[in-house]
Amino acid sequence: PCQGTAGQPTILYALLSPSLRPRPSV
Amino acid sequence: YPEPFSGGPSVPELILQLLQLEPEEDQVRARIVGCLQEPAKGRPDQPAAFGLLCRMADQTFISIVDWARRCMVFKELEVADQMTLLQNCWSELLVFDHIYRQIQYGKESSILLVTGQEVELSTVAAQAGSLLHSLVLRAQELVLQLHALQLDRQEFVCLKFLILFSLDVKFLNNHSLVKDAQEKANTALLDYTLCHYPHCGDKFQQLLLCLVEVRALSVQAREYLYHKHLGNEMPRNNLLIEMLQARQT
Repeated sequence: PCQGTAGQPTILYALLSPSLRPRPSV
Repeated sequence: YPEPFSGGPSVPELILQLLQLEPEEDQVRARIVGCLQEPAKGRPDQPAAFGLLCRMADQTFISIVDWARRCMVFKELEVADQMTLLQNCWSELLVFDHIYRQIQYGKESSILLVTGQEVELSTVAAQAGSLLHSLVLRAQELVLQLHALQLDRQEFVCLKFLILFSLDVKFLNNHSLVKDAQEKANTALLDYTLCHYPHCGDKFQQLLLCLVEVRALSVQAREYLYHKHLGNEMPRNNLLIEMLQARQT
């Protein structure tokens, strides 16, 4: 559930995942 | 409107904690206005106002994710469960956020955007298209309904928490934690309404019925977004479209 259709982490995953903080801009 | 009630022995602990987590509207507004002032990465062929609205909605949802991440129980869940919960309720949280802003704003002939801009309903009727216009009008009806019910800030934060945890636990890995959160929030809302609105014995049920309308409105909002998406009118890398697609898969 953490992957987008193209196999990339979704924006939501990036917002939630502690390892990917700080948040990306959208 | 009822004055915000900041505490006291008769306010359930869960609601007191949720009040403390509630972001300041001024800070949210400042952050979003700042983001919107950055150069847009949208489509050059897109109307500027619509592109701005899309970015505004994205940024509003990011604020909601920020709030959820700080929420008790939610912050203890693994990311997969967090995503499942938000994919279930993202549009309802956005609708409810809009509704409560209008309740605080208190005007019937215009709406208040998260950026602080006021938009006359006549302008919406003239410029927004029939789908968005009907959505805004339906939302205004719910605003009136909740205003008549005297929805206060304590109830708002508790209902928001209930929306966040509204998914059937069978879809989640951590059943017990979420089930516990659902039960505590329901109990807190029931206790609060009985204690603070004893003259209105069925306020708890009335509020839950309003959540049914929030859900119906959110379905209509998602249909509107999908319509725009099919018409190739949404900006690229739009968070809400990603949420829409995640929910449909």
